[in-house]
Amino acid sequence: LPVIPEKEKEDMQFAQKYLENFYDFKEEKSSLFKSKDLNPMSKKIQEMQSFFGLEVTGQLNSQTLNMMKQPRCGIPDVRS
Amino acid sequence: YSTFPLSPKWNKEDVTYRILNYTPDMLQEDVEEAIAKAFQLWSSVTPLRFIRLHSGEADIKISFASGFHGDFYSFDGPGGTLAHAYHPGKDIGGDAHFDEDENWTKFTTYSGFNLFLVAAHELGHSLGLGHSNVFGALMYPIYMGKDTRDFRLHQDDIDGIQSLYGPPRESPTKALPSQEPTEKTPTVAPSEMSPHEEPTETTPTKPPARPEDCDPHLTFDAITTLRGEILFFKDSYVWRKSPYFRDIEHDTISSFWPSLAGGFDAAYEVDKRDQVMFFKDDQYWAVNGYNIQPGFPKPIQSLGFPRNVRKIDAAVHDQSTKKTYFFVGHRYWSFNENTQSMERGYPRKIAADFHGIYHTVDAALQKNGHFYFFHGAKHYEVDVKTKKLIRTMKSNSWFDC
Repeated sequence: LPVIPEKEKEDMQFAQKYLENFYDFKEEKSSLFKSKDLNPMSKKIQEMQSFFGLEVTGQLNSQTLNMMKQPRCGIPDVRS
Repeated sequence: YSTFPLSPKWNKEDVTYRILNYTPDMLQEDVEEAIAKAFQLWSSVTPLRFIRLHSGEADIKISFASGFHGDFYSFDGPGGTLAHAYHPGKDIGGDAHFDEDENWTKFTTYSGFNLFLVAAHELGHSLGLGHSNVFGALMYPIYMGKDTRDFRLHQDDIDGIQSLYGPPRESPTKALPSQEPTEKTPTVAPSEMSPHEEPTETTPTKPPARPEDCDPHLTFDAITTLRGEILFFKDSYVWRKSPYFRDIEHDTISSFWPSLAGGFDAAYEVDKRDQVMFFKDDQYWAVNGYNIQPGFPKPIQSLGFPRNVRKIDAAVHDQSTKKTYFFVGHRYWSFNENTQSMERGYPRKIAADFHGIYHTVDAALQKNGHFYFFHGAKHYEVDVKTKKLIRTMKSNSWFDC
């Protein structure tokens, strides 16, 4: 659906929190080495999309974000 | 299905539970009944028996709490996380916590979350199950409001729990319906939340195939505008016509709104509120973009319909007058969106006010100063101001057939 641009940053932060809670995402805070992956959440988004049967793009598209906003159980879907 | 790492389980058949406190949202007896029925779901497919304790240490301790509540996983206010539970083990192992900031209910049609459904899911964790990625399984992580009468575990749930505990001593490994409370719950169509499964079956049913765009017999259940685009609904399918791209996009309702996947009877947009209202049977939802507004679904009677109106055929909003027209059979109502009330003098006959429209309306749309009323495989262009018929077209003419 058409997007309101200023919400995009909010959505990314929401998605990061979701992936931390349920998909064991850990943001690399200070690293001596530059990450090769410019979108560190991409793999975790893929994992989440695969779990829910969404199209696996690694991108935070509208369907993925909407799935993240559904009321749910607090237990992670994957675990370390 | 999945289990926790190393598949922890209770190494005994008699498992105790205790309800430590109660939510003020429900009567205590209703809480106790929901919990008991949730345990019964699992005991019916395993050798396990669940014994309630009223004091002392129990294996599974059930409590309601909000925000931070003494473990590392604080709750988050209304919505979001509803509850969590720990796998079998000592102390906190097996315990189930429910977010008190949610509105807990024994129903599945009004605002709030059905305690029986959430408890049954959490107790699956208390017994050792992780989440399932099978849509329709109880252990699927997303809340899916379903009719709880004759509720049955999905075969995936049974396979999972029996991988830990085996089948019950005397019964086969097929799903049995739970013995549900005798109270009559408000009406909800069993298929409206999940097109893939009826509550009385353990295997998903096949949804009807998507009709072809240019099928001359194509009909629609509901149509609405949304942020400049037009969405056409038929069963669980969506055709999306947008000024931003050339071709008609094919989607499913669940790709936009997973909890409304079953289909709609009517829909309309109130553009000044950036809201779309969806109707199914005797309920309706308000949606902003992808988000279903809190407090929904609500009964259509809250809009002012009499009790004998059990569903809406079609609805269309007139942006110029801020009136919404609801079509039911050969009559229609006029609803004032500013005052949020039905106008006096309704219902009226459709044919009396919309000249040339002599039949019922399956779906309706307002676009470019015209109403479009769909009936069967045709639709009728009507001038919004004069309410006179301008021309008749095929329903699929919007798809450049």
